[in-house]
Amino acid sequence: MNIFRLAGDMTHLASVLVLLLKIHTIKSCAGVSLKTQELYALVFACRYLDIFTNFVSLYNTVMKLIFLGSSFSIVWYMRYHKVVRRSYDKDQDTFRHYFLVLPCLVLALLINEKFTFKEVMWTFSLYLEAVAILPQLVLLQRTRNIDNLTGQYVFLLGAYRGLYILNWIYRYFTEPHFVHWITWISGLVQTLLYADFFYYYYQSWKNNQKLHLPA
Amino acid sequence: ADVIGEHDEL
Repeated sequence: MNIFRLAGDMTHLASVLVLLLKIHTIKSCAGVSLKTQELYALVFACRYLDIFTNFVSLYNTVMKLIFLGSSFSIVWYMRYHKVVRRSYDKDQDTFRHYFLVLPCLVLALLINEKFTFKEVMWTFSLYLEAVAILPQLVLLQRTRNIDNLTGQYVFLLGAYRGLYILNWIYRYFTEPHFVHWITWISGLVQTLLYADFFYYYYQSWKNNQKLHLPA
Repeated sequence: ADVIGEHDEL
């Protein structure tokens, strides 16, 4: 464990807690894409299949439980909670996220480190996580102005990915055999997707304006 | 301790 990875995990944890806090306290999910949340729940479900069979560390297991619990409860809130669901604007959140799932699955079947069920599902979860933010970014473009909690959520998610890239660089230089091209490339693609959001987020922060993305 | 070979990252 290195500081970049710990900071990355904490930032990732903060992003889901910010979102859960927003939804739980103000009982609203305005501006949040349910499609992105469903994709994240699927990502964690496919990635943590080995949660009970492959014990890495207590930290690892606890964090997996937190990510699974938070992502599924966010989906539950947005789908079934009688107050929260009313604030979900489904006619704006129209990204056909099923079109993301299939190509990621096919790609995982073609490009993986080991052709086993668990490994293919793990690789599928990596590719899917790389594109899972797209419905949320499209929704932000549509709704133009972003309430600062949703903005913080996307910002923290991007920061977590950026920190993970530093973690991979660190591990590459400190652990001789640590080479995971698949993880690195999909992680890089994911981080690049945030780049333009970061640009507008920084601009709005610098000019102390309300953050809005160009149409 | 990071488990060698297995996926030890979240």
